[in-house]
Amino acid sequence: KEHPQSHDEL
Amino acid sequence: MNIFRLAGDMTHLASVLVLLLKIHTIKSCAGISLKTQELYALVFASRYLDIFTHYVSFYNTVMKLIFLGSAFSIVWYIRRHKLVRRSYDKDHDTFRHYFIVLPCLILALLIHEKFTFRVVMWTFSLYLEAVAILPQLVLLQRTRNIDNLTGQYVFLLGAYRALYILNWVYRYFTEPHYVHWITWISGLIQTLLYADFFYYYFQSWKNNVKLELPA
Repeated sequence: KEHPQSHDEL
Repeated sequence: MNIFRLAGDMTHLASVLVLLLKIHTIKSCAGISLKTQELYALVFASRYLDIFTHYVSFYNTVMKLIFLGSAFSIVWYIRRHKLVRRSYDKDHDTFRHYFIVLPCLILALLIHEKFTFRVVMWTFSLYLEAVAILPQLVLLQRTRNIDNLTGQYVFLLGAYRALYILNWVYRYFTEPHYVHWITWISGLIQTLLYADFFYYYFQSWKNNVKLELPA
């Protein structure tokens, strides 16, 4: 599962 | 990056530029809520804690710097600039910060994806951004005269959120395992807060009359 910190949105 | 995301970011950028134009050129912050601007500064400060440690792209880093820099300079202008601060409508901008900040902090401590300082702060910034517009909307309702730039500013901010929802829908269907419940629900609530404003904004546009929110 993708880590929220790696979220690429602003 | 898809077209909705880019359009959303550009609309967000445009909203900041419109506000800076009003403040810097006209030297007025009439109708602008300092409370909302301070909340946005807090939103970006807590969300972009990893700006120098977690690299995503050149685009992301530049945009983060712009949003951080503009948020703090707007707050500085309204609080410190000798001409701008005179136009600040202090008596009507009475929303209390802690009514908004405290519940968001508690919610972030309770509902998050991972219990680490950075993730909790990141989640807090999402919850806070969702409701940070409330003092501004309250101020608009109390202000009989909403000038053009203030109206455009709030409209662009709302449009940015609506475009981000389209971006999520697009990404959900095009990317594998793209599910972010916390981001989506807070983003949806944030956009719904603009529904009333949008209604009156389009009414005034259609009938070509000055924007005014009912008390």
